[in-house]
Amino acid sequence: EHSTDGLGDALAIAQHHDAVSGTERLHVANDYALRLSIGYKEAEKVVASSLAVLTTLGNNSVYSCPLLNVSYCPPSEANFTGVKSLIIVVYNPLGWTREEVVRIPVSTENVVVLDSTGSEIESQLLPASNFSSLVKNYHVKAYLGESAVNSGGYWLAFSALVPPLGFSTYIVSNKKGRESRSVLSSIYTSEDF
Amino acid sequence: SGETFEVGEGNLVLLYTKNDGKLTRYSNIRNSVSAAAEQSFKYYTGYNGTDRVFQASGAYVFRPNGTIPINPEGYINFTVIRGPLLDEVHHQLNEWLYQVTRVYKGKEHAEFEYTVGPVPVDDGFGKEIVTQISTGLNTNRTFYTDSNGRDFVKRIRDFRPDWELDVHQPIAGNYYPINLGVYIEDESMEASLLVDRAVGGSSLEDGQIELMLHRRLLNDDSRGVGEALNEEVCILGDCKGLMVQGKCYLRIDKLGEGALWRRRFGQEIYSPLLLAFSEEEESSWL
Repeated sequence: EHSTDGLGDALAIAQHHDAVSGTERLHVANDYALRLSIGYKEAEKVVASSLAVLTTLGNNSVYSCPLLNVSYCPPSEANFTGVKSLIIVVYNPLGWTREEVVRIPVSTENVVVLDSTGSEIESQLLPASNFSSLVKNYHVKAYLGESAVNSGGYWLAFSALVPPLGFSTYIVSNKKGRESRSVLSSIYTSEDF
Repeated sequence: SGETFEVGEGNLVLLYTKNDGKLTRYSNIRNSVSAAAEQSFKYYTGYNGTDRVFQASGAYVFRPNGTIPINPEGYINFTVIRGPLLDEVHHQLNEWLYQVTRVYKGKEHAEFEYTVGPVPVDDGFGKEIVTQISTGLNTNRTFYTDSNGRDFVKRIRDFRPDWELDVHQPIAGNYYPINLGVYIEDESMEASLLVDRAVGGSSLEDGQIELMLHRRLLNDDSRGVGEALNEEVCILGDCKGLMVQGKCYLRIDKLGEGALWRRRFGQEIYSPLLLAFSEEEESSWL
């Protein structure tokens, strides 16, 4: 019922020399962006259903976060406390193993990160700067017409090891009942120096 | 200690001055590479004009009319965040320019994440914002830029291999498109700067690399587009200039050891890890 055709069309149109070089008019740039966005949303559903099958998440909803770069990601910022845990599927589209630090916005510091075997892995919490909150609100307002769910909060960073052309699964869980939790970063301002 | 402080828990260590938070040195403990590395920001004011008089800077034409440094005296307010996986240095240069520098424990490159905009144009001038990385490398007017992500091509300042170049625009005349990155080298080291998007760039002085991060211009350059490169986002009738956020990555290697990283890591920039999220009951996810 879903396809990647819309994204294919949008990408094809964006091959025009004006799109490539940025010499299109503003209303045309906006049209390129709109078509890419429509294509992305459609393709996102294909990817979500594919990942749900691969990871045996079954009927659970799978989300991507296109505004993750401005720390807007409702699934990870939600209060996944109590019995629910946040599942993160990390897919590697390249043909070699990669180990990289993954960063997601969270609203609480009481979290731990577990790998797919249930073992806790090292993670770090970085406070969101005032400026990044400003940027987040700017984009969320501009593109979604609404205010950001949480300004401030934290970035949760952990190291993901992902096989070639494959995926790894990580779980972010409430720290309740656990001895350790994610390490809060140390902060020094220019005055400290 | 002394006048500087270190950032980075792994092989890569960046040195910053304590009094103004400026980057001064790049050191890789693993391969004993250590080089001066300074970063600065500036903007070029765009020519206001027509196609006949004072050719304007616009979508097609890059024609700077003056160079204005941004906070040349240093960054008064900066913040350092340290942790087990990565360290960050936050610099707020002014109201519309912010940069986070990251050093990951397991990586040997520095990551710069810049946020630029909305660029103010109340003074009647369009602006083209650039950053420069200056090293001590003796590059003899030579630098290398990619060709649409493919081979790196040798560029020589104020020179073309196949015709006699008469330089009228010393900045724009030496600018090249950057899709993957740019690097410089001397007899012992090479410094590479990779990008996550298409930008313009150059090496206007020996040992230095320059990237253009954002452009906001007020005049049509009369080359066909028919409007100024003045992109805006409007929310309920309130229009502001575009805000851009991007990354570039710096690594300094011994001569001949940078090419592998440029190819491999360039591919990783182009094909980042994809994330998807779901939720599950604590007891059932295993």
